[in-house]
Amino acid sequence: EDDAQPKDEL
Amino acid sequence: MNIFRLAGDLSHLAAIIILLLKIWKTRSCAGISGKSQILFALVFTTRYLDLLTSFISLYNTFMKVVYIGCAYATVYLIYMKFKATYDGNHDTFRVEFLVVPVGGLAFLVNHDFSPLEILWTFSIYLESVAILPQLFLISKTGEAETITTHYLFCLGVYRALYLFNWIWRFYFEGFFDMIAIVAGVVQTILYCDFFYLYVTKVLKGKKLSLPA
Repeated sequence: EDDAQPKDEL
Repeated sequence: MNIFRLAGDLSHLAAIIILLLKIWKTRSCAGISGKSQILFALVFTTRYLDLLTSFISLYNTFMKVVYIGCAYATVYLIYMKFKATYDGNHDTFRVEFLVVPVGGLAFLVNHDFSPLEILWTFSIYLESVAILPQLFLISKTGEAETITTHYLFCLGVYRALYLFNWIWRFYFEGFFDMIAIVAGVVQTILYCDFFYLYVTKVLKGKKLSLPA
């Protein structure tokens, strides 16, 4: 499962 | 940043501004679901709490502030300034049927069980269905003003463009966020029926009206 990412998207 | 992402953001911005201007210029929010607008304000508020914790870019911060500001301005115009024109009798979608399950799902399916991450997940899930009160209102009244359909079109196109952005990012950056992608697909599908009506009616100069 993918990890939490910094949210650069809006 | 790629062209789909930028176009998506600008489409989103256009939608928000079209709606604000429509209400402001006509001094009326007839045909607009205040409930959907409250949900969008809630979406932006819960998603952009990271404004307080991390800086990503000037673009990122600027757009977030504009989206939040416009969302609350829209809610203010509907429920305060132009309250007399608000279509409350038709805006009867039960939002608790969206917010409660979405809140539960955000607790169960998320990337990380932390407050900010759960709120972000909540906002992603909620955004995917936040337009339902607006679509419900249109189905009840059976029609929508043309400017309202332009708003909905831009809002729907925004998430569709994000889907292309995610395909792009998967191929060129190996990036994917399953929560955002699944919710984004759901969100885009909800607009398909509307897209069909927009292309077959509004773009041919007719008003959007549904059969009785």
